[in-house]
Amino acid sequence: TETFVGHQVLRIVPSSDEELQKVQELQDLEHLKLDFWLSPRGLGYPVDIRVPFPSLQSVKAHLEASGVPYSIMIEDVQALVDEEEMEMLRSSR
Amino acid sequence: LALSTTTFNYAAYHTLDEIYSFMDMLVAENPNLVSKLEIGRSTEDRPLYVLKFSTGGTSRPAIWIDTGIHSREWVTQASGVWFAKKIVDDHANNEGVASILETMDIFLEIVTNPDGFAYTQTKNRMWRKTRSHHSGSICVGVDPNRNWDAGFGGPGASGNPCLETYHGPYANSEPEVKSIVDFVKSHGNIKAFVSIHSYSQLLLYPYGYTTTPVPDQQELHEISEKAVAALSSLYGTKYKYGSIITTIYQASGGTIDWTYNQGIKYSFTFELRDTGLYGFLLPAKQIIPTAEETWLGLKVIMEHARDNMY
Repeated sequence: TETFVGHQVLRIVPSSDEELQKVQELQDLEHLKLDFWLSPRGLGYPVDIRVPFPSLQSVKAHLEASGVPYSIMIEDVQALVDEEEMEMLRSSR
Repeated sequence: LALSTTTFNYAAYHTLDEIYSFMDMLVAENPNLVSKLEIGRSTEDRPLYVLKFSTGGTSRPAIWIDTGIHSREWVTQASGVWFAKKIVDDHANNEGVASILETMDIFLEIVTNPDGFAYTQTKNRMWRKTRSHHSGSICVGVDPNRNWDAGFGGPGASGNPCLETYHGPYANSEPEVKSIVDFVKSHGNIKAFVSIHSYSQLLLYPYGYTTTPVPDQQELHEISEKAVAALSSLYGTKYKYGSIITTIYQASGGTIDWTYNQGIKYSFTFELRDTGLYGFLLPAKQIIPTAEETWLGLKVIMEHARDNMY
C-alpha cells in the first residue's frame, strides 16, 4: 500500500504570469512525482500540489528562488489518511 | 454490515462491499420503486451498478446522476449513497422529488469507477483514474473524465499514460465510460445528466473542450444561478458557476460535453466541498451536510428538467 508520510499539499495562488509559468514548469518535472490536486488555470486561481517527501525540499527551493509565495494546505497527508481509516474502522465497528 | 438502510451510517466513508450491500438493501426494502441494473463490467470485471428509481411507465424521460468517476473523490460516492436514501424517503413522504418521480425516472450510478475506488481503499488513497492497462505503457489507468468522444485528445488532456489526465488510447476505451455511453444511447430519453466530482465548490456546464458557448448557455447559466442559490441557502457554502472552460480550465473528452452533444440539454458537473483545506481528504463529518446542500442544487436542476420538457 502506498503511504504518504511527510507528503505535503502546497497551495500556490499565482498572481503574475511569471509565477504561473514557474508553477507550470513544475508540471513538466515528472521525476518529482507531483500530484496536482488543482491544476494551474489562471491568475488568482489556487493550484494545489501534493508533493512527495523526497521532492519537498527541491520544490520549495524552486518556488522560493523564483519568489513564488506558497502555503501549506496539508502538513502531513498520511496523518489525514490514517485519521480517515480510523473513522471507517470505527464506523464499521 | 448495517441491518437496514435506516441503520446505515451515512456520516462515514464505506468500502465498496458496504456500498454494494447498501444498494441491495435499498432495493429489497423498496421493490416497487428501486431496481438495480448492471450496465457493464469494469476493467477488473467488477459490476457497474446503476440504481433505477421509477414509479412505472416505460422509457419515461429520465434524469442521470453519477458519482465517483474519479475514485479518490470519496465525498461524491458517499453523497451518492445519501442521495439514494433521500429519493426513497422523499417518495415515501410524498415530498421533494416525489413529484418528479410521477413523470420521470432517476438513474443513479454511485460507484462509477469501482476498480479505482477499490484501489484507493487497498493500495493508494490518491488514485484517480481507472485501472486499465494499455499496451506500450508501464503506467496504469486512464482519466475517465477525458475519455469521452467530445473533443477527445484535444488540448486539456494528456497523451502521456503516466499523467493523471491521460485521455486513453481512443474515445470510450474505458469500459466504465463505454457502459454509460451505451446506456444513454439505448435509453434515448435522458433529459438531464449530472456528473459529480470534488473538490472546489463549483457548478459547471459545457463546454470544456472549446470556448464556443453552447447554444443553451443562457438557460444553463440561469439554472446554475438558481441551483447555487438553493445549495448555499442551507449552510452558506459558497459556489461559483459557469462553463467548464471559463470557470476552471480547458478539459477535453469530458463527460458532460459528450452528453450535451448527445442532445441532453441539462448537462452539469458539480465539484463538491471543499475549496482547499482538506481537498480529497474531506472529513467524514462533512458528508451529510455536503450531500444535503448538494441535493438542494440537484433538485433545482431536476425540477427545471421536469417543467421544461424538450
